[in-house]
Amino acid sequence: LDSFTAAVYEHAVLLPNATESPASREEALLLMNRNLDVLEKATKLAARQGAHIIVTPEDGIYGWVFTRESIYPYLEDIPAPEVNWIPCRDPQRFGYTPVQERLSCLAKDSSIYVVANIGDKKPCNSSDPLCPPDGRYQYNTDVVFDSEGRLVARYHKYNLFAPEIQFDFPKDSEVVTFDTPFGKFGIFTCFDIFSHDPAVVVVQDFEVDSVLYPTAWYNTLPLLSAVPFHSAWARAMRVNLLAANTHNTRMHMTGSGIYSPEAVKVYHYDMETESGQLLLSELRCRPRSQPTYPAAVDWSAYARSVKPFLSEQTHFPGLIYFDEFTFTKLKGKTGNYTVCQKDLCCHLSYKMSEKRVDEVYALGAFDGLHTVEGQYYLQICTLLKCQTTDLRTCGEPVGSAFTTFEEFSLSGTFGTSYVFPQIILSGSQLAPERHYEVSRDGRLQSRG
Amino acid sequence: GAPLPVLVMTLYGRVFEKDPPRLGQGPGKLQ
Repeated sequence: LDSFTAAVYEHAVLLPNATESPASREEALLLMNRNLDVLEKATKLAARQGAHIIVTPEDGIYGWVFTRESIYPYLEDIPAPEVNWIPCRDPQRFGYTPVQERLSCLAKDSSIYVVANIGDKKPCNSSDPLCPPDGRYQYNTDVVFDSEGRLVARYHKYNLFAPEIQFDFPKDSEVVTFDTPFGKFGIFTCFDIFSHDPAVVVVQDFEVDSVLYPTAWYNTLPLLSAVPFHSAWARAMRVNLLAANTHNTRMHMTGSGIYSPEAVKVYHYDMETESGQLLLSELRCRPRSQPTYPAAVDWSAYARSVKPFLSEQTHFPGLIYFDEFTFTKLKGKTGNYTVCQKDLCCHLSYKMSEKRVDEVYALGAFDGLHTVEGQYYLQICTLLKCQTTDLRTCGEPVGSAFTTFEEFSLSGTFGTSYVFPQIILSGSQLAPERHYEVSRDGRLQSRG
Repeated sequence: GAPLPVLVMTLYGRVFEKDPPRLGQGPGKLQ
């Protein structure tokens, strides 16, 4: 196949009621089956529309508010795919596995690959010094069943998010890939996307064509919203990314999409309703073989080639998601600015359609270790609208803007080749690719 | 190119060599 139809379902997860004591196995299965009823409908609809594969979200079967004890009734023993198992045909082979049986039958009956996120339990004992006191490991696990219902992939999430106390870390990062008639696939989960292992490794060393990406992402403006961040990752890593998010407006969870290296094919962002959403799009099986495959970018080439713009500017600090940026205010309708922090210098040239007195923009730079809800080292150049005209609000979430930019060019002296370009427009919409481009020497710039 | 109502324009770089051994740790939200 040259192309395939991908499906992603943003699912409004039915969450278990908060109870004092853990649910019984029967109650747990009842809740999971209610979620699987919804996912089944979406999968059948996707299959009817010709989809080859459907991705459903992380925690999509039972939710995310658990302790180690309370999630136990929801867990099953999930074997390694090497056992060549079709649960729909042989449901008893690995004990009590109703969820795997149902997912397998759904894939088999609808002739579609089904990707889901469930929980794996593995017994251990005192001979294993790392064995938890309750005698078992519990893993946040992605599973993939092929169109015959065979278990073809199992991935244990490596980079657990700080609140995920119900799960254990695998001893090592797993790189899980599998081949299909429509390309080579990798898979990892949510917070893993910040990582080198497995996220970069699965793309660069294992050269997958597409990545399956179940996630339960809550949006944090201005820099960590699902659709902008995930589409930027797909663009920079130059692979297809099938991102299925959970849907919960109270927790700002929304933002699913099907992203190709060249463009955002389709995305969904909905803070208005409590409904799930099925997305479909056609993708190239092997993006690297396409003439339109984006060239590699040398992200610091341009920025290192120009002298810093030393216009009259004052710097001030501002926090974005607990990281202290160095900011400078954009004073005029047009101009050139440079702001630096440690080894990183960010250059901006811009021209606004008009300079509004009621809106303020700032250019910011951050070069440091982020340490909240995870620890990872960032180098960021950002142009953003401040929440009000008070410079102390620069970095706070902003949802709308009336100032329009006719021309812009943003670049930075990055010490990394992993830079993810984002442009978010008013209303948290993505900027269409026809309006901007990334030059090979590292400028995120307006077209034309 | 049409004028764009920009909220945020970002180049978000990750420097993996400077990461701690595991991302999924952290002191939690400072609230």
